Amino acid sequence: ELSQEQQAILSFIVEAYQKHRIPQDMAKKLLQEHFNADENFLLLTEMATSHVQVLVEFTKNIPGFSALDHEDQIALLKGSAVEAMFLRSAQVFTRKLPHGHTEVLEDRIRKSGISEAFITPMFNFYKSIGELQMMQEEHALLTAITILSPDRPYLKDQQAVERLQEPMLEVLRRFCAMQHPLEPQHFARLLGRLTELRTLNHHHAEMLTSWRMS
Amino acid sequence: PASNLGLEDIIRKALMGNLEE
Repeated sequence: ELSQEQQAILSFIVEAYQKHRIPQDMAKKLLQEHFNADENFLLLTEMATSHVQVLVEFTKNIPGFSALDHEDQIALLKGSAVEAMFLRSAQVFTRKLPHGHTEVLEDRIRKSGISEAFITPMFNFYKSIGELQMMQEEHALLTAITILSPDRPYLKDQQAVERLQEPMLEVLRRFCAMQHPLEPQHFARLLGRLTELRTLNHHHAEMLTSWRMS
Repeated sequence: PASNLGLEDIIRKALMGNLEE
């Protein structure tokens, strides 16, 4: 079971995760309007910017984050933005959307000029997240855990970050045990996705370069 | 537009609460 304090952390994190999301009108634009390649590029860029702004608002709600050194806050966000973005996008692709919406989204991304070599691992990741049938609580906690990675570049006080990440890991571990009693590997599988995210993050800079050139 | 800003600029602005700029 979760302690009262752990339950409070979980509710708080989930509420913040649900509250801070990309504005609906922007998401609608992505589905409803037709764009040429340049406008497509601009829209995806605006979405990425919005993703980062939403991520920062969510992160401010993670218990203890605001008390961290200001430059360390930036190092954590810079280091995790891409991973958190892929995690949030994975949720879009695994949710049951109205008929045809997933295809429109996938088509738009495939026609954005990003090279196939980067698109395939991205959709493989979305698929592997989909297989886990993650609950909203797991998404919110995993995002918080990703942000609070103590090994990000330029981080000065790693121990302070570890102290914030550990309780989140424990809440996720217990939550998994409660929700998936017949799948003892579920928690380990979730953490395994973080390793995949690292790989995507690693290739992201390369992907952007190829996209810009294209 | 925000899309011309780098990742760090967007983070710094958002941390300071200047989303409207």
